[in-house]
Order: sequence, then C-alpha cells, then structure tokens
Amino acid sequence: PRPSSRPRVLLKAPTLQEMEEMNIFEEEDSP
Amino acid sequence: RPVNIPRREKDFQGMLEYKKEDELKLVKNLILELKPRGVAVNLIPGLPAYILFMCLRHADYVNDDQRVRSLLTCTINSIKKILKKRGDDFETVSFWLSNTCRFLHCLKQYSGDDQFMKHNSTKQNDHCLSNFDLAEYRQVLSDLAIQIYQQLIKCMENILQPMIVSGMLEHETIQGVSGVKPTGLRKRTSSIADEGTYTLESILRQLSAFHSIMCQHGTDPELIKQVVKQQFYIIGAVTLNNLLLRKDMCSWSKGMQIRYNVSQLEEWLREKNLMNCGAKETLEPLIQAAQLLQVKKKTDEDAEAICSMCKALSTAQIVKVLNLYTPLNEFEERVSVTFIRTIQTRLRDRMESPQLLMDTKMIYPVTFPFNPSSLALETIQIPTSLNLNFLTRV
Repeated sequence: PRPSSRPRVLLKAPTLQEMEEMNIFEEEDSP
Repeated sequence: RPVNIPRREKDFQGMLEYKKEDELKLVKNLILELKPRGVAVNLIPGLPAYILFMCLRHADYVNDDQRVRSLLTCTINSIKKILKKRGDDFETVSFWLSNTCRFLHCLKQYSGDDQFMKHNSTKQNDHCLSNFDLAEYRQVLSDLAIQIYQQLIKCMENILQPMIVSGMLEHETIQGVSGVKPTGLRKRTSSIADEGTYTLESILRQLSAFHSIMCQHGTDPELIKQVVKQQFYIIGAVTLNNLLLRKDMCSWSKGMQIRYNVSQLEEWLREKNLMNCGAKETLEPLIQAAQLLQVKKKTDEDAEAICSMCKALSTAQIVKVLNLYTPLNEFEERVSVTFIRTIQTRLRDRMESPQLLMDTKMIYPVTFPFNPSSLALETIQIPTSLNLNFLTRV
C-alpha cells in the first residue's frame, strides 16, 4: 500500500492533436 | 544477459531509472528503431510497454511531473511517428497496437484505483503509482489505440481485398458441380493470370498469418476477436456486393460453392476457437444469398419461405439476386416476373434502407476490455539487443 493516504495529483493531458503539435522530433523532421 | 549487475530479484522495485537527456534515446531505440520482425520476435509479449511503464513509475516515484508528462508525450508521439512511417506493414501496426493496449492496461492496473486492482498480487499493489493520477493520459492512450486499430483494419483490408472475389466467388473447388457454364455467359476474364489467382485456401492462409502475428505480439484475446469479426465482415460484404453485380455469379452451383466456402471459414473459426466472436454472424447476408440461389423460386409457398429465410437481406438485394438468377441447365428456369412481384408485395412493409450494396468500409466500434497482467515488474530483465544499457533497474 502507498505510504500515505495523500491523494494523487491529476495530471492534465493535452489531446492527441495537441501532442502532435509539440513536435519533439523537430530537428530530425526538418529538411 | 541482463544489462545490470546481477542482484537478487527481491531487491528490485520494478522501476527503471533514466537520465532526462536519455529520454529521446529511449524512444528512439525502443520505439522508432525496433523492428517487430527482428529483435522483437524473441521478446516477451508487451515488453516495450512494460519497459516504458517501469520508466514512468520511476518518474512518478521521484515526483517529477514534468518528466512524467514528457515521457508520455514522447512515447505517444513516437508510436504515431512509427505508424506514419510503416503504417502499411501489418506486423508493425499489430505490434504497436498490442503494446499500446498493454501500456494502457498497466496505467490502469497500477493506477491505485480499486476497480483495476482486483486481480493484483500484494507486490503489484505495492507498485502502484504514488504521486500522479494519469486518468486523462489513459484517455489519450485509448484514443491512440483506436487510431491504431483503424489503421490495422485498413492494412488488413488492403491485403485481403484483392483475394476475396477470386477466392470466394470465382475459384471453383467443388468438382463437377458447375462444369457447365450458364448459357450465353462467357467466363469473365480476370486481370490476374491463372497461376496468380487467389483461392479460398489463399484467404484461409492469410487469415492464419494475421492471427498468428497478433498472437505472437500478445494481442489481447478480446481484441483479436474484434479484428476477426471485422475481417469476416469485409469478406462477406465484398463477396455479396460482387454477387449482386454479376450475373455469372448468380446460379445454383455458385450458391453451392459459396456455402462450401462459408463452411470452410466457419471451420477456420472453430480451429482457432473463435466461434463466439460474432464473425460468423457477419456472413449471414452472404449465407442467405447463397441459399436464395439454391431454393425453389416458383410457387407462393416458395415466396413465403424466401421471405422468412432472407431476414438479413434487403428487399432490393433479394429482388436483384432473383433478377440475376441464371439457370445452368434445361431442368431449371429463370425466375418469373410474377414471382418477383409476389416477393416485392410480401416485403413492402419492411422498414429498411433501399441500399443495394453493403458498406465495405464500415468498421465496428472497438473496445479494449481491461486485461491485467500477472507479470511481476521486478522480474523483468532487459535484453542487451534492445540497446538500453543507459537504463538502471531500481
């Protein structure tokens, strides 16, 4: 069991589309 | 050989530590450059998903929300990227569908949410995420899994489509039934040379190949069932549509051949223990069309029998088959106009769409039922072939 009863923090997630827009492969993808 | 210095398994907590700057290297080696047909063949099913989850657990353990977000975004984008690049390769798509689902199952199983912990061991409960609730990310992963599923169906359809008409309708395996061609019909010339013609056997072999790849990737059994149901729907819809457009396919003997082919498909389902996945039911319109080719079509009683038998066919489809029906020999007759009118009158109150052809692009909605794993994270070792020696077992 978890050491404390502290609630977990909800991480807000971007949508799939928004994720794609933060292009992590920018350098690799650019011509 | 494990990457790390051997330690007793009980000392591990089922996490993988990595440096922030190694994150891109992690997804590059584990997602972008992993060949499902090469190194991945010998991996335990779902290993990439477990590795990614164990890295995520460590980011959660050190309470670094930026790291958790970044790893999840990087993982999802890498999976999308590899599918953009190799989306026409069934093995790649199947591999990432099963791993995406496994990753999603891990996020649920170790979420700390009671509804997903029922089958966990005590140790697995100890391994639940400590700091973050990733419910929103689970939704994003589920959306991604739906996209991958649809891609898998398209991919499978591209392979299967060219085989269907030839294997289900044109190729004749029952000897002596239709040696005589219907009068006035010439053999339809096929664009495929005879030696390249697909048979029912080719279709069955292809279905087995798809099935074996998905099993090898550890795809959830419930998901395999949905893929198979969709495959059978496509086979049934494409076959029926072609039958409805070709006079040379509307004869008593073609009805016989289709029924034989359907029985072989059912036999395949039985062999794979997939009789309860709803696949057979998707063939019902085709089965009824084949029966319609074979029953008597003369008296009022025949009309009544046809109307109660062909519940999965629309009036337009029934009438079309009757109009196209072509006798093979002097013992048979064309279907009379009066008989067709009788059928139309009997069916006029049916509430149905007037559409003649089936929608071959229709995809059944997919679901990913939760499928927890009994695998103990602390026992997972990383094969050196994955080039992940920058990860440390914790």
